[in-house]
Amino acid sequence: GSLQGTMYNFYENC
Amino acid sequence: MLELRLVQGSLLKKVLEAIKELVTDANFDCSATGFSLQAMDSSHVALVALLLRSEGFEHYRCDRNLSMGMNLGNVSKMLRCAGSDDIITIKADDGSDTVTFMFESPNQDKIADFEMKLMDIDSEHLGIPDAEYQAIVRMPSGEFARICKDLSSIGDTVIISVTKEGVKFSTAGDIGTANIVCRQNKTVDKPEEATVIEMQEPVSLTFALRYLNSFTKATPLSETVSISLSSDLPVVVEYKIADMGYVRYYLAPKIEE
Repeated sequence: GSLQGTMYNFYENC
Repeated sequence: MLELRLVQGSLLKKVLEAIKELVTDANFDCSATGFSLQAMDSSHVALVALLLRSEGFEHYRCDRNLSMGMNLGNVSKMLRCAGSDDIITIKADDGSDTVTFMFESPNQDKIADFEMKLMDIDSEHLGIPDAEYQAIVRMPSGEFARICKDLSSIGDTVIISVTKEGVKFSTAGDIGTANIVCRQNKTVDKPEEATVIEMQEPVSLTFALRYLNSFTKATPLSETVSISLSSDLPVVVEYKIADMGYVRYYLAPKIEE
């Protein structure tokens, strides 16, 4: 299976 | 004091229809440069970024930066009361906890005021650096919406692959599989019907179709859509808003274990 990434895997809180 | 007057009020109506399914409550940020919003869906898998630049408004007064929290379903209910040819003005007094949407009919014979209480929404703001994408596909927005809709009747996820052949959308499910290939096609009489593929290098990523289908609610905003892909980044699905800005959707890929 494959995991669903989220925005936090790619972008930082600013 | 905030007073933003948009002659093409239909754009704002379409924007709300485009984002209200993905995001429930969000902050609209007003500054001298424009009217914007950034918000994630409840699972933080997708993010929408809206920009309506101040130059696109007939009148744009924003005395100081303002963030207004709203329930997008309620905003949509109010904006649906505006005619598609109405001029829409967004007004808010400094320190007031309400926002007013004013609708004027084209011949000014009907003026409506809808006032809504603002909400306190502590939303996160993600930093999204500009990036070089390995592939950018520009295609008719109706075409993209049709592909996402058709494939979601076969499977839950789509593999989007860009090679020199073109862009391929693939899915598989209990009843079978489906592959749709769109080739670059610039020999069309209207530029908005062209499919243009800029590929720095081949790329292939897997996404959940239900998010892509909710992104396609923005189709009425633009005849074309651009899909930017890079193997280590979310896909960016962008609908430009004529002369004003854009609605951009970001979707995290499925990560193979």
